[in-house]
Amino acid sequence: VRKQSQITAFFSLG
Amino acid sequence: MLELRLVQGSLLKKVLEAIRELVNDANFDCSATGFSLQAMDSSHVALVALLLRSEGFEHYRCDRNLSMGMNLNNMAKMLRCAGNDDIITIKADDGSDTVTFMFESPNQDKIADFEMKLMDIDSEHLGIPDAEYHAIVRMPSAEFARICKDLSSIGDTVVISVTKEGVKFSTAGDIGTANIVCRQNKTVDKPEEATVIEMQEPVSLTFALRYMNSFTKATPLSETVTISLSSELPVVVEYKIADMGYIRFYLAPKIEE
Repeated sequence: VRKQSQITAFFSLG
Repeated sequence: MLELRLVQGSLLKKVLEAIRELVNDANFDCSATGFSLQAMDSSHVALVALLLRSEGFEHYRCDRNLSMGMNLNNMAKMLRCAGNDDIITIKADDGSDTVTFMFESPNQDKIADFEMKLMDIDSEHLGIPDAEYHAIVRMPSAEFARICKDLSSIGDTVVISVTKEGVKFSTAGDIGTANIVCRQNKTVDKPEEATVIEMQEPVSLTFALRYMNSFTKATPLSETVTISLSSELPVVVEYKIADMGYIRFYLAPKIEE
């Protein structure tokens, strides 16, 4: 099963 | 006080058409560097980053950093009232809750100003680290748009795989499957027609086609598109904007559970 990841999982809040 | 005069006003019209489907409301940031925007779609799956450098404007006055919240559909409505050859000037006073778009026809016989209400937008600004990409594909933007459109009539997701053989776009759906391979092709009449693949190592990632199709709304901005891929990193789909800057779309991959 492929799950849609979120962009916020890769880039830090800055 | 902010006053930005863009002779090639059509660029701003195209920028709005490129992002308004993905993002509803966004803050435009104005600084000495330029006019920029970073915004996520409502599902936080994709991110758009725009930069129009100050040097690209005929006149660029920005006394202090300013962030202007705008509804992109409303902004697009106003910019659609500008002619394609019009010069567009963006004006705002410090502390004002409006922005003015001024449109001048090339021979100065028609001048219009449209004032739009600004809005307060709470947006999270993400830090995007520099990444080494496993593969970078540059290809004609119209070709990429055609591929995304064609595949989305078959399936919902696209697998983008880069190998020494070329770049492969694959999908599968209820009616069947589709694979489109583009080989490196540098022997073309014009450099913008080339497909160029720089590969450090093979990479294969899966993405939602709905977002890819939305990114291709930026096709009128650039003859070429650059797709940067690394394992388990968001893909970067970049359209250069003449000598002024870029619009970059980042899309999170689908990940095996």
